[in-house]
Amino acid sequence: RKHHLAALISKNRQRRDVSERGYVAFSKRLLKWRLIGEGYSSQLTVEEQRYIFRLAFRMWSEVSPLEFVEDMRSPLEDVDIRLGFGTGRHLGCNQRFDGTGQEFAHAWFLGDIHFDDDEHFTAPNTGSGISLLKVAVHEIGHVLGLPHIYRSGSIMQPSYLPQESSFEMGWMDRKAIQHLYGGCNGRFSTVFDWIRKEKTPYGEVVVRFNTYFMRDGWYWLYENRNNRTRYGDPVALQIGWHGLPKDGVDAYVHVWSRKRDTVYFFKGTRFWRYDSENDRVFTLDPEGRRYPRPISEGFPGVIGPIDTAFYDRRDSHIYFFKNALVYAFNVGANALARGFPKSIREVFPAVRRGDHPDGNIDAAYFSYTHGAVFLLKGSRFWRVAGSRERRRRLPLPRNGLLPHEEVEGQWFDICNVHPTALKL
Amino acid sequence: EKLYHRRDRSDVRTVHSNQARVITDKHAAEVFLSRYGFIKPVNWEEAQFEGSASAFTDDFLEDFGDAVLEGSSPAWDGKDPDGASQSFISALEEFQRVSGLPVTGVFDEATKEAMNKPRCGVPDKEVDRNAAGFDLKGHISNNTSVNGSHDGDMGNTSASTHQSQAGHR
Repeated sequence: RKHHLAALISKNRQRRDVSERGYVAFSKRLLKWRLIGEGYSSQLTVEEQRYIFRLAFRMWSEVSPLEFVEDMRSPLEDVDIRLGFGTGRHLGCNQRFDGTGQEFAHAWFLGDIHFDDDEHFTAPNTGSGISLLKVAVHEIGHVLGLPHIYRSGSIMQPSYLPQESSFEMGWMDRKAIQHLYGGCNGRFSTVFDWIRKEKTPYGEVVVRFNTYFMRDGWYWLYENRNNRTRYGDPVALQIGWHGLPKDGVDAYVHVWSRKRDTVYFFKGTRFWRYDSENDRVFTLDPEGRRYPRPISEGFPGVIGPIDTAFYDRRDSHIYFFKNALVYAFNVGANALARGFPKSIREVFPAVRRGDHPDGNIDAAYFSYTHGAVFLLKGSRFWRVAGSRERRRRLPLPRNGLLPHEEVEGQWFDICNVHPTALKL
Repeated sequence: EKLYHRRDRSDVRTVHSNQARVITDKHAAEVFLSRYGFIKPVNWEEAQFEGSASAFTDDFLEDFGDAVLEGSSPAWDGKDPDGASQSFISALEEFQRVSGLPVTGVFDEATKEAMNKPRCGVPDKEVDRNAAGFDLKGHISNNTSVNGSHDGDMGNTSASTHQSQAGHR
C-alpha cells in the first residue's frame, strides 16, 4: 500500500509545476476528479454526493481558468483529484480521523480529499449538520494550492461556520485563486445591455437593463454593481434566449429611438428580431415579416457574415464591423450612409499611435453603466472617446480609440466551465 | 430511505460512539497547536508517508501522548510557573490572533471553544512549499518558512467594498 501510494504520488507530482507566477500549482487547466468507489459516504446517496462535488468543482471553475470533469473511466492514477469518505483509519491515509467533532476533512496537494464520515454531512440547504458543499469547496481550494485564510467571509477559513442560506465565492477567494492561476479571458461573440420595459407592482412602467456577455453557445449576466457575473453562470444560450442559434451569435443591435424600439441578433448571413416582452425571437413580427431573414434584405448594402455591430443613438446609425471595414447604416433612410464602407482606422482612429485593434473585432458594446462604447478583441478592449473624454483632453479625434486595456481588468471573472458542468 | 428492521429505527440511526477527544486542558491544547503547525510549521506534504521524519502522525501522538515532538522543544520545561513554555504561549497567542479571539496567551474558555469547533485537518502553518523547491522525486529542501495566510499576505487580495450578499443561483 505504501509503495502504491508512493507511485501515485510520484506520478501526480509530475503534473505540478512552478507556475508562471512562481507558485506550485497544477500546470494544466483541465483537471479530472472522481469520488472513489470505496470511499462513499454512508449518509447521503451516491448521486447526492456526486452532485455536490460537481457543484463544488463548478464553483471554482466559475472564478478561475480551471475546468473540472468527473472521470469515471480512466485508471485511478490518471485522475487528478480523488475524493472519498472514511472514518478513523481510512483509505490508506496516514492521518487518522478523530471521530465525531473537530476535524471534518483534509486534503493533499497531490489531489486527494478525505472526508470524515463520522461527521454529520448534509446536502445544501438542509438545515443542521455540516454542509458537504461548503467543506468540499474548502478542501478543493487546498488541492488547488490555497492555504487557510483568516478573513471573515473567506471559504478558506479553517474553522467551519454554519452555512447561511447559501454561500458563494467572495472577492477575496476569487483573487486568491487567480493569484495562482491567473484570471479568465477569451474572446466573446457579443456583449450588450438588454433593455426592456417592466411594470412595477404599482403599475408604473420602468426601463431596466442587464449586461450580457456571450461566447459561442453560452452567456453570462454581468452584475456591474457587484463587479462579477451572476452566481451560477454561464448558462446555455437556448435556456435564456429562446429561438437563437444554439452555437451563438455574431452581434446584437438595439435600435432605440422615439419611433423604434427593435432588438436584432445576427448570425452568419441572417438576423433575427427579438421579442423582449415575451423573451423569445419573433418567427413572425407584428409587421408580418418572418425570421430569420437575410442581412442583405433587412439592411441593404450590408453583407453577412459580420463580426459585430452596435447602434449609435447619437446619429441613429448602426455600425457594422466586417474585417477591417465599417458599414454605417442609416436606420431612418434604410440605406448605407454616404461614403461607406470605410476603413475602421478612418472611422475609429487610434489615439495612441500603433494602439489599434485593426479590424476583426469580436464585440462592439455600448455600456449604459459606463456611458461609452467599447470595442473588444481577444483579451483586450478599446474605449471609444466620447464627448466627456474629448472635453477633458484636447485634441482627441471623433470616435478615437483610447489606448487598450485588458478585458479581465474591467469585467471580472467571466469564466468558462467544462461543458459537462453546464448542466449539473 | 435506508432499510431498517427495528420499530424505533435504531438500527439505522447514526451511533456517534466515535467521538473526537474534546480539548479541555493545556496538554490537549498543545497537541492541537502542534498538529496545526502553531508550535512548529508542519510538513504536510510529507505527512502522508508513515514515519516521515519531518511530520508527526496520529499514531506517534497516540503512542507518546503529548510528549516532545521530534525537533521541537518541550512545552513544559519548568520555566513558567504555570508549566507552559514561551513557545506554547506564543503558539496560543498566534492561534487566538488568527481566530479573532482576545490575545491573552491564556488557555481560556473562548480559546477552548474555538479549538473544539469543527475544522479542516490541513495545518494552518506549513513548511512553505513554494520556497521549498519541490523536485519530481518529492523531496523537499530544508526550508521552514511559514506558509499560512494572514491579513495582507495574499498579494492583491483586499476586501472588496462590493462584497455582496450571496443570492440564490
